[in-house]
Amino acid sequence: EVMPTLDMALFDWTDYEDMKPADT
Amino acid sequence: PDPCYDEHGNPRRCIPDFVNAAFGKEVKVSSTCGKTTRRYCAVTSAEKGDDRTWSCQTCDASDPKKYHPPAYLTDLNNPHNLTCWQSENFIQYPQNVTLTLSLGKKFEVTYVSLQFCSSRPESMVIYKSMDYGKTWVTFQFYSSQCKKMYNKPNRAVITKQNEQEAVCTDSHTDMYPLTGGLIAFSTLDGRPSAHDFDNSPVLQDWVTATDIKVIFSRLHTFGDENEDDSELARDSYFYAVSDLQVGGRCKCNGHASRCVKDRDGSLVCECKHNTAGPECDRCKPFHYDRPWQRATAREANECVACNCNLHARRCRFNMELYKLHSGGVCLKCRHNTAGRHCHYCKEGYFRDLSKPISHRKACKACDCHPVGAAGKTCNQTTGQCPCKDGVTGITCNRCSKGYQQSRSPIAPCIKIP
Repeated sequence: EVMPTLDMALFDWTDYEDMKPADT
Repeated sequence: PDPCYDEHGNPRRCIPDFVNAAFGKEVKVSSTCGKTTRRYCAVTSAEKGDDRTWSCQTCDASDPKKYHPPAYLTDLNNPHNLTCWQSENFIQYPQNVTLTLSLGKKFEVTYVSLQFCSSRPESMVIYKSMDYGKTWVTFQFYSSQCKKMYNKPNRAVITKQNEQEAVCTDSHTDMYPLTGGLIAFSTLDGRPSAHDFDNSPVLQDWVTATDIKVIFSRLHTFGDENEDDSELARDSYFYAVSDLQVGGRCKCNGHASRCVKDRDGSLVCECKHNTAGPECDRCKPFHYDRPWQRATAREANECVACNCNLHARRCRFNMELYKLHSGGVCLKCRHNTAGRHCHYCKEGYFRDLSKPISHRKACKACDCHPVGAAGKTCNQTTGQCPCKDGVTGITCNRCSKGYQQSRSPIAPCIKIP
């Protein structure tokens, strides 16, 4: 059973703008 | 076959042929007779104690048959048809006559010889330059009065401490023979370390020259130059040389078997053993794995290429590392490699073990997930990135079993309740 890859669109970047990858 | 390598292709010491380095070269002289037609006379009979008789001729630069140009010093020496350069008459101490010869490159000089058409000088000095005529050092003094003329002792003993000093000797300073006398200076004569020349940097330096200069300081005379009718006598006192020789080898430090003209006509060694420079006195680019050394009879001491696994074009030498094993340090490793031999992958890359280290794609990017991985550096050999809690995969791009994705980039995977 292969787990789905992490979906970057689901993350809440409100308090982590500096961590957000440029291409997200 | 190349003399610099044996029949198995292994490097071995090689040296250029022994030549007369002066042959055919231009000699600059401070005086040549004939600019204005002038009589000169040669004493024809003058056994000791006899009356002298002269035969006189003219020196005339405009008449090839009566000219005595500097070119005759280094032209083909035909004993049956001697050609002699000749100075003007009676240039007597303190005036002198200077001959200067540029060899065109560094030579290891074995001897300097002069064959005279006149009587030999009463005093003369041989100099050498090692920097193409910028500075000069004395090579040898000749005088029947060493102390008075050059403030040097006659025939001083040479010791290990002063092997690089010029000696003054009264040998070869006899006025006779009045013509055909020879002065030959052997650079290693009487030098204690001569028998072990290979291991004597002092003597290797001593015999090295780019230019030779000979200064004739004092004419031999019969002492009649100041008598009443001394004109005839004075016209018989001049310097004349038929052959100036500089015997030696093109200096290549044991790394070349011959010298050739390069693109701009300069004489250079045809360097082997991965050496470079006009005298093969350094390693060629990228061959800095060990320090340059002169070749010896036992050891060629060739330069060795740096080992950069085909990932660098330049390297430098490091003595401390050389003492440990080898001295080459690669510069600007490419293809995401690193280390003094570009032998591992730089941070953020890992080894693709399906390819040799010298392959252009031997290193692959870790590609760690920007959120799931705790860092960008993966394991050098497996490529495994460091994953955050609950995250799995080589690049940390999935949640582990029993976990689910959250909305927080700090804890991307949380346990399923």
